[in-house]
Amino acid sequence: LPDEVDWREGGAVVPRVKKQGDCGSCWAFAATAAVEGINQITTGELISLSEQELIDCDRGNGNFGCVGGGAVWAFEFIVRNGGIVTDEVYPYVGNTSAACKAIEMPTTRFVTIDGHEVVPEKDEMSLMKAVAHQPVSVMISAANMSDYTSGVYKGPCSNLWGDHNVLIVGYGTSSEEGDYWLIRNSWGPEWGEGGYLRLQRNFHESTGKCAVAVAPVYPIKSSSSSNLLSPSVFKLLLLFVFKLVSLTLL
Amino acid sequence: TKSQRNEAEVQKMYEQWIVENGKNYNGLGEKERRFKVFKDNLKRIEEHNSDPNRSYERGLNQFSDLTADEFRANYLGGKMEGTSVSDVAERYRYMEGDI
Repeated sequence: LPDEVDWREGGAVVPRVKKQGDCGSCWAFAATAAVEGINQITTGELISLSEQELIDCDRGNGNFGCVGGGAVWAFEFIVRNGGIVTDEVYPYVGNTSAACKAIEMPTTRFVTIDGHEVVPEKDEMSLMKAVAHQPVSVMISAANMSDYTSGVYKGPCSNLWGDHNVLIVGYGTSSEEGDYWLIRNSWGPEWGEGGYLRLQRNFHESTGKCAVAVAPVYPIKSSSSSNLLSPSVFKLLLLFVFKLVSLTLL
Repeated sequence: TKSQRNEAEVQKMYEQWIVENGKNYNGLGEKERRFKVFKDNLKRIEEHNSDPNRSYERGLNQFSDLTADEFRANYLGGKMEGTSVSDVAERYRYMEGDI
């Protein structure tokens, strides 16, 4: 496996570090970032996606807006929903006051996934192999990380199962502090290392440091699953092509 | 040492932090209450950063006037149910010698 991976250099991470504000919507940011990553890796297009659509529309199946949730259920919603739109069309407001907006899918760009899978739990080597292929959503126990500014975080950790959903976008080794996971957070670019955290990797506990290896999950997407044209626009195009062909035949 | 900063100096840091982070407190006494929390957080930061063996730095930021409970209530939100990890896949299972 490569010694170092950084999907930001690979172009699979939206450069703007997003900010959840005082809303417990970390799960939505971890979900959109994971889908942005796999979509770029399979289609070459980096498209910034809508957390607010998840907050407003993915309700009750494990996710509860600003109260909390998990990216794993957001992936299931995105499959059921037939895709997720961009945050340009459905911008983030950071609260759950609005109802789910019925987005005009025919004219809107959206991204689809085929499902999700879970990395073998409590196995940092398998997690490393997964991250070498794509960004991976994880739960970490982050209650003690509010004033982290730089370096490789080695604790204290607030619990053993995780309370904050983030995205691993790479890994590496620091000469002074050893192996680390490179983690994208959703507390804005002023927090941590430009919005990112480096968390100790290859911890002697199988759970990983701060529960990072307890339940890593990633979206799956085959390169064939198109996602830039919605079905109805596709039909319109098909109709148009038939029209053209029939006109030329007449 | 830094941790024996006098009150006036911490107060000055607090005023500067308020400007930098665009804070404005409405409730009566809210600013003073927040100052106490800010002082506790600053103390924790300086204690941590004074450890020569530390592997990371702590510092003042947008959360520095929040208690640990307030921070936890507003900015975490990850929920984990055992059921959600039922579909563990073999795709990325690491085998010795994997390239």
